[in-house]
Amino acid sequence: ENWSLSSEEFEIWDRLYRIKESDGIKEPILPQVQFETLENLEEISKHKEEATHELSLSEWRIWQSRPFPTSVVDHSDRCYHFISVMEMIELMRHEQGDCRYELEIQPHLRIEDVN
Amino acid sequence: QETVDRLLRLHFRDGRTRVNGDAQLLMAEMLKVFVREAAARAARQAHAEDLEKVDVEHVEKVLPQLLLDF
Amino acid sequence: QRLKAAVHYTVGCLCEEVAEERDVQFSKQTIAAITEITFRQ
Repeated sequence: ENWSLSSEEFEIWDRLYRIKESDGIKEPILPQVQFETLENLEEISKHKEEATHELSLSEWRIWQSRPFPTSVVDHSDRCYHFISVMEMIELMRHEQGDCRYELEIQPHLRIEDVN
Repeated sequence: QETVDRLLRLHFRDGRTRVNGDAQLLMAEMLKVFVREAAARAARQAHAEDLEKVDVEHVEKVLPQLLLDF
Repeated sequence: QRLKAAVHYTVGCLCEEVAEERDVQFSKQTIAAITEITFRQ
């Protein structure tokens, strides 16, 4: 079938890319995300814990307060929005005493808007 | 293109659903752009750390913003 | 699994193109990681 590897391609794949036990490398997997509000379409695939390395989306969260360089695809609006939120969190983390954000929006608060 | 077609079929609920050639080509191109962008950004991060070997850590650093860009 | 191998092979080839352009090398695990992300994407 055209969609799968030819024997020659398979040999290359097996030699260069396939992760074998002898390599002592863990298989990277992207963790399953559970959203309460969304029906989960993906079947939960069971992985042997020790043999896999869960790719982390949070380990480098502190780095996300600035845009990473791109190549041919620029950052999207929602990505810039994410970056600005992470930047705000970063600033809040280093604040002492009063919360600057609160002071900033406090003047605009009208209780009747809340009810 | 056939590989992409097969990938798309994994997610179809109705077995009769088909993907025409143009859609397959477009999806194949999009995935190629995605892979190259992921590789390029991770490589750039490795370079920023004066490293020649691109490791999973470099992919993880660029991953949140990469996923939001597609 | 055969489909994932096909994607993995293709991702490997694309990574090698980028590696040449940028004068870097991709570890086996990195190529597997990009494959996993692409597959889920």
